[in-house]
Amino acid sequence: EPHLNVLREAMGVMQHHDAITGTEKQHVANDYARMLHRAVGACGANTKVVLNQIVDPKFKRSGRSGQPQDAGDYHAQPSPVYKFGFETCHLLNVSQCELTESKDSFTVTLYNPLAHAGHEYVRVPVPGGRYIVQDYRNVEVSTQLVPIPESVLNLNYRFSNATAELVFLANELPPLGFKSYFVTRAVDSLDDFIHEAKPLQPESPVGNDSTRWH
Amino acid sequence: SEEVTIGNKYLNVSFDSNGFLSTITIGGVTNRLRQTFVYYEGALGNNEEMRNRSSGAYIFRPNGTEKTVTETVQLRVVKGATVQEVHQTFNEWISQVVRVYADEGHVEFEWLVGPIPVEDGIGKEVVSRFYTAAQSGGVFWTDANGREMIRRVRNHRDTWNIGLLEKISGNYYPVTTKIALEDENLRVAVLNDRAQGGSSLQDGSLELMVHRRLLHDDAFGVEEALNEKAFGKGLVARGKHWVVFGAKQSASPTPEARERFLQNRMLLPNWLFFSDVGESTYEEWQ
Repeated sequence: EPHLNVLREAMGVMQHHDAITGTEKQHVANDYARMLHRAVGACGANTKVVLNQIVDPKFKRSGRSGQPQDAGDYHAQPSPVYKFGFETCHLLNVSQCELTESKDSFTVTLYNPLAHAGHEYVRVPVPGGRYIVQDYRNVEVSTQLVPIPESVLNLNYRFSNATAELVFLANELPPLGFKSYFVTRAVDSLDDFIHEAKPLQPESPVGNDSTRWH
Repeated sequence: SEEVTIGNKYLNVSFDSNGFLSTITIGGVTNRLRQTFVYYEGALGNNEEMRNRSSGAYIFRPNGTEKTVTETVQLRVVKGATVQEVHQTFNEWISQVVRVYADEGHVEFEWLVGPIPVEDGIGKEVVSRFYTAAQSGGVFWTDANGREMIRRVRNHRDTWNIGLLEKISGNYYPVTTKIALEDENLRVAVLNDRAQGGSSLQDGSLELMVHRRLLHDDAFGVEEALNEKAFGKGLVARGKHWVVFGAKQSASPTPEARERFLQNRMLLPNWLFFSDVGESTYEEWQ
């Protein structure tokens, strides 16, 4: 409840026409962004608990139950023992996600808020290589690795190792439900393994840019 | 230097030898669909009287008509079974990805604009503009908070005879989720991922303002120019437009119905969560 109240309060402040249209002074706009980010982050705890309960109805949140965590330090608190972390990556719009860039195995869970089945082409920032994506029925999903555009790679405040996005189709997303995919970075063969061992060398451009990626 | 085409089983889009999107082909029928970026220079006034207002946080007031950003666009083409993309570079501060997913009936435009250069002391308001051959007769449609579509007519007001002093901004309207136009054959809709200003300043064309950077306050109270920065440089904005193009007489679902479903998907999107699975194998996870 305290987390939801942080978001309620932020949304209360944002009813002001300034917050909607951007006619406030810059430092006020920055403060609005700060309030919203903190509030949405605080509610990340709520979504984690709910998703863990949906995933595993027997799940009971351990750790400090019932204590209203001060949302201000929701980052600081060691999150109680969750079966699944269900982290959010807020910078997917500039192809940045620390978890998917650094882990060789991870899951992607999509929660469909609509009242009818949905689908989505998922884009996950990765440092390159080959990936296997499986759904919960052990069905392997076809994937494609797409280079991140130069103009995004060159953004002066993007701190990421990702050079490509792993793209795959998540379909049959149940209404008001979720579906998870297991993503594994594949080490195919010995030379891949050797390649893995070495830090990834930026590929030498073969021909001009367009032929390289055709 | 050659024409480039990407697409899927429903549609193909082609780019001309200068790198601009030029046509869309659906069901074997090719129609004109050109897209480019232009910008308006922000008017600079002393704000004393109405006619001397500057363009600013409260006001969109261009100084003259649009400026083009380039004559040629650099392309990089990526083709695969799941998605086909064209990465366009218009100049140092405008780029875009045009993509067609294998099983989608629309075209996605992911634009990236900024930092908008102002070394010349001129504020700039950047617009993405789509051109088609539709004979729209000055009529276009903009949504009201994602619901009702309101009929707009260029240089016209329903309830009084207007004498427009601002020929461009006087035809701009708030577009929360969609702007569209049609004639008896064609309909084109552009869905946006955030509220933007938009218009149709010539028959068959639609435009949406994606980013703006202004250097003078417009004297409506904020007493600050709309000149947002990040890390000491002008703000960079990134967003998406989705284009639904089709014959007006399509069988069900009608183009409008397809737009509505897409609008729901894009504006009430799936929530993505990521979990580290540590050393678990797939079987253990399953």
